[in-house]
Amino acid sequence: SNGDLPPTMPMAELDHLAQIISKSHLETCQYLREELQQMSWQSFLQDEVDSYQNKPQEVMWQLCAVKITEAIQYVVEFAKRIDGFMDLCQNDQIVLLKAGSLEVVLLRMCRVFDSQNNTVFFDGKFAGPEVFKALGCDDLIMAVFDFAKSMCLLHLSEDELALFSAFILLSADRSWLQEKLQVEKLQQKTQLALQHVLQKNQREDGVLNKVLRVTALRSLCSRHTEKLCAFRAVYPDIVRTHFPPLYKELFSA
Amino acid sequence: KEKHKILHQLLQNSTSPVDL
Repeated sequence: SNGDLPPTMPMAELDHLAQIISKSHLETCQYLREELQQMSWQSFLQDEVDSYQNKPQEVMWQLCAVKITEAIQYVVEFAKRIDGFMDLCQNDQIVLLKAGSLEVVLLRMCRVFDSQNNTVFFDGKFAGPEVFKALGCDDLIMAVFDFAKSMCLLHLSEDELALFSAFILLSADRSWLQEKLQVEKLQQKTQLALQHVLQKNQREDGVLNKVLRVTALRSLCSRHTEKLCAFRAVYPDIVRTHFPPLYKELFSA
Repeated sequence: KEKHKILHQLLQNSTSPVDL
């Protein structure tokens, strides 16, 4: 509902906020679109696919944990550059990042996803879902690929994706927030800026679709946590000694 | 704080993967 939104925000302020968030997104997006386009023909060859598929489960899990952690470091940097984020208390910064950083990684995945070939940029080349077979999480991988494909269909511009990512990161309904009201204000401002940009881009009819995707994002992230729990139950030492400390802080605590 | 040491460090750091 828009009932709780501040009635108006000056157009110039909305533009300014959209510009800052868009700039922060571009500065921290890990790969530029042009770089990705140049690499788009580089898919894994069959023997490379075989080599990923033949890796022991724990080795593939570790590799994916490292890649996710790298992507999350860029999301943390994005968060730091969102107007007002660093003014929140540290507890809330941590709560928002713990709950939202993987969701933003998944949102950003549409930038590194090739819908035509159903491949995603991973470990230097474009990989299909079969590359991740050794993880033993086919259902989750399929769901992630389907999500990326559905995001790609929206053809979000960089500024729309930037604002949507910030909107997700600033979700005021996360558990354990201490200053919920302040987060709510930031999220509302971001939502207004997103609506403003969508209207400017003549795409206001897509807002609802995008907001609905929040449920899908949350479900993917909780499924990731479940899979990690199951993996950790079998390989507790691998997680403890070989997984990136940041990944453990975010998902394993 | 101890539980989220790395996150705290990343939030405090002025250097980032973006600058490296």
